[in-house]
Amino acid sequence: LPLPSENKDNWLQAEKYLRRFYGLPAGLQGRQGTSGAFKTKIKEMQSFFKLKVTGNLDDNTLEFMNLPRCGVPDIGEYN
Amino acid sequence: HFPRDLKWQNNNVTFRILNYTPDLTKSDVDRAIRTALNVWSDVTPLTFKKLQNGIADIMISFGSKEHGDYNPFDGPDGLLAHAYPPGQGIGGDTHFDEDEHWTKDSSAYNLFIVAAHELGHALGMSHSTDAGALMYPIYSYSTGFVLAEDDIEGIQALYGPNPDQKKVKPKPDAPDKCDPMLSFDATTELRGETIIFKDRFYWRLHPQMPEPEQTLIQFTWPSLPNKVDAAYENPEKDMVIIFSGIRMWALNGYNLVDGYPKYIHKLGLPKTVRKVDAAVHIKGTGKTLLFTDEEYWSYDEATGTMDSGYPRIIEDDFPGMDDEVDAALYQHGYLYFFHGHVQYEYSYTARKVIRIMWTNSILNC
Repeated sequence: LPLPSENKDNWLQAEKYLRRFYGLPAGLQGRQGTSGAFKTKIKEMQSFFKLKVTGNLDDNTLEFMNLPRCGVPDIGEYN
Repeated sequence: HFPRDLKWQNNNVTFRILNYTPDLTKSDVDRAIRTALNVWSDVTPLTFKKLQNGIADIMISFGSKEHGDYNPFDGPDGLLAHAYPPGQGIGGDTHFDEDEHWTKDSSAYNLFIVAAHELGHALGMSHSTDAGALMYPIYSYSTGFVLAEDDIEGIQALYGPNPDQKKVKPKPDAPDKCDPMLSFDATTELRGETIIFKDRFYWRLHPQMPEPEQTLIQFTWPSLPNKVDAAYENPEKDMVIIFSGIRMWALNGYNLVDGYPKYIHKLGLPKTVRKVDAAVHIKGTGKTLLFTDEEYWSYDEATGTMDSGYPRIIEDDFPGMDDEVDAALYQHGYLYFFHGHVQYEYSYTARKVIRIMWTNSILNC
């Protein structure tokens, strides 16, 4: 089913965040549901910020994605 | 650290400020950058020499959106700055997002604090997972010494200590919720959640989120002190009262209630009481119990007065609780006393302590 537009915005923002700070590969994600790589990267981010590790884009995780922050990636593979 | 522990091979590092933000005077920017560099040189053998022209190791500049390194900024908020690990060329370079408002206080993004963080990257530090560390990726304003033990440990692993290091007082690392010896400073309910204060941090327990979330007190309530002695919620007024020393604050959600802080003696405590150890509101009775050393008081919220006949000895009225109280909670008809790494569950119906647990079992440890 098509995602409601509000969800889609959050989704896109999360993709951009994970790509920038957690090395989510570009271009792999479908728009529907949570792909393996997407889930894995969300878990990495949740683990880093000591949030509940669910792999899901919950409110808490989104809240952290909106906080003002440094532009350097959090995870060591620094390209 | 970054992969391969990238670092400067020479301890005498050069830097240059290529341009300036209009938000601050040139001398304010110079001072913020110099003070930020001193944060790291105070605890390492590193020295920083300022160049007025030419290529320095660390080239510092302000830019917005795409600013020349194909790593664009994003307008106000969001990304504030970034820096590159030690190395040739762009290595060490530090960029600030000019679309932010840069200040030298807490009214917007404090340039010194962001610069100290970014220059940590320029020296070889990557992000820390410790919410109280300078190298934690999310901005928060704080006063006092900016480095935490975690930061000092990291930078000295790369460069060693400063041979004539002044005595520094780093911020202690964030407490570990599953440390078996963990004790609490204070606990309270807050609109259905449970808040547990420890050092500069608090854990937030939500009934639907078994994983507690650790945050800096200052991040949520900037006007509160960094250390809380006691706290309780008055649900009728939707207010949380925070005690620290001889002062108390009233919070309505995120907001500080006007007229606070006040002295705790306004509650009717004698001047000899200099600290409240724990506080708990007993739902349905309108009474708030305040614990100081071996005694406790009963405050009537409706009349705003202390009940007569107090203080009383804690152990007399709560058999089984023969310790001082660090923190107290009232949940599901039971009163929980926390002292050190032990919590006591007191049953009003049985009129005694009926169970003893680890303090941090409330944190699922």
